[in-house]
Amino acid sequence: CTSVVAQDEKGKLLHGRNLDFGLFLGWDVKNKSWAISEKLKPLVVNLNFKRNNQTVFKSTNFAGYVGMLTGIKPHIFTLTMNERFSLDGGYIGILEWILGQRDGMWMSFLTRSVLENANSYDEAKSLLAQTKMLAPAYFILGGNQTGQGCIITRSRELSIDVLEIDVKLGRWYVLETNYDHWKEPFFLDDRRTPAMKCLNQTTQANISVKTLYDVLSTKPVLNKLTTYTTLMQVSEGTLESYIRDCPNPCMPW
Amino acid sequence: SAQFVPPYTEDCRTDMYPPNGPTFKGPVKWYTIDLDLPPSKRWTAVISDKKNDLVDMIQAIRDLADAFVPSGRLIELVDIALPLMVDTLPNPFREEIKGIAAVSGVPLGEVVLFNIFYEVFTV
Repeated sequence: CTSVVAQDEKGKLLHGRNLDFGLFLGWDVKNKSWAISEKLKPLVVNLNFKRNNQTVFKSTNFAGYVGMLTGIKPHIFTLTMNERFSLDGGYIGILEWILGQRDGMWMSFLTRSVLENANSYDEAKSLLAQTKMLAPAYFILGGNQTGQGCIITRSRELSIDVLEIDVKLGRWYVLETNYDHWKEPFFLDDRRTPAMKCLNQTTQANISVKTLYDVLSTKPVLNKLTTYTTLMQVSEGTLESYIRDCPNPCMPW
Repeated sequence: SAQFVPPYTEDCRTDMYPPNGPTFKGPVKWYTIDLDLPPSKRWTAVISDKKNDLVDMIQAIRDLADAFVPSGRLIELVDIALPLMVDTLPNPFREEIKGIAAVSGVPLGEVVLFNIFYEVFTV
């Protein structure tokens, strides 16, 4: 996965993401594609969660999956999550759960609860940073004020790091793939470098929904695991999603 | 050029928006989830529409599981053990998952597996 929160020169925040899933879950040699990724694409849906006929939040989901991976609380915050690999992983959380230790939250139920119940960027941020979980994860959160964009690096128990947008330091966007931002990505899976190259080439003056989609359409940020691309604008309250394909030659991940 | 050797890093794309061409496989349909409905009823419209695709995707995961454990015991374990687990999940997720299984006809254990796949997949 690749998630980006960017702030344009007017202080407007944009949030984009590629949802890549299905690694090692069956390679279709004939079609040069991942079996599960192709099966997930027809399941992609945009959802408008309403209460008293008012929109509470909107999301892009795989039908049948009740948790959240991509969502917007219109005019308040935007949220995506990327997978984080750690030896202290979800299987330990599941074992603890089975053995009766149930003080942690399942990752996608936490994101759903935050989108449904949090009413500010700061509230969402503290819930995502402090709630004990069953598995590690990266939460990428965008707010509705300038400077409100961050990557929360989570272990199961703790918030390991929070990287914020800081325009004074020249950091007008935060970008997360699937590696801790203070470490080099795995050399065979470096989607960070090409994404940063294209964002820097775009410049803050020209970042927009259009150019953000261009970045998320550049190989290997776009790859054979990419099922959908979502673009969100918190100030407009809009979420738009597109099902993707990666024509050959294209990286398997 | 770099585009034809792994990792096939392209020159930065431009003018890809509005989405078009071979990297765009189609738009995404909108549905409303009414949070005033009982949790077990909320997903009926979505799942009624996407039932065949969901069954198809679950079958692909079954085929994968059977490839790893040809005896079929892994799927049996999912179908026997995970329904026991669903009642330990917090609401509204527990009732929403049961409603999805009821509408789609997919075994409850397999809908549970789909919904906790993130934690399971870290294995």
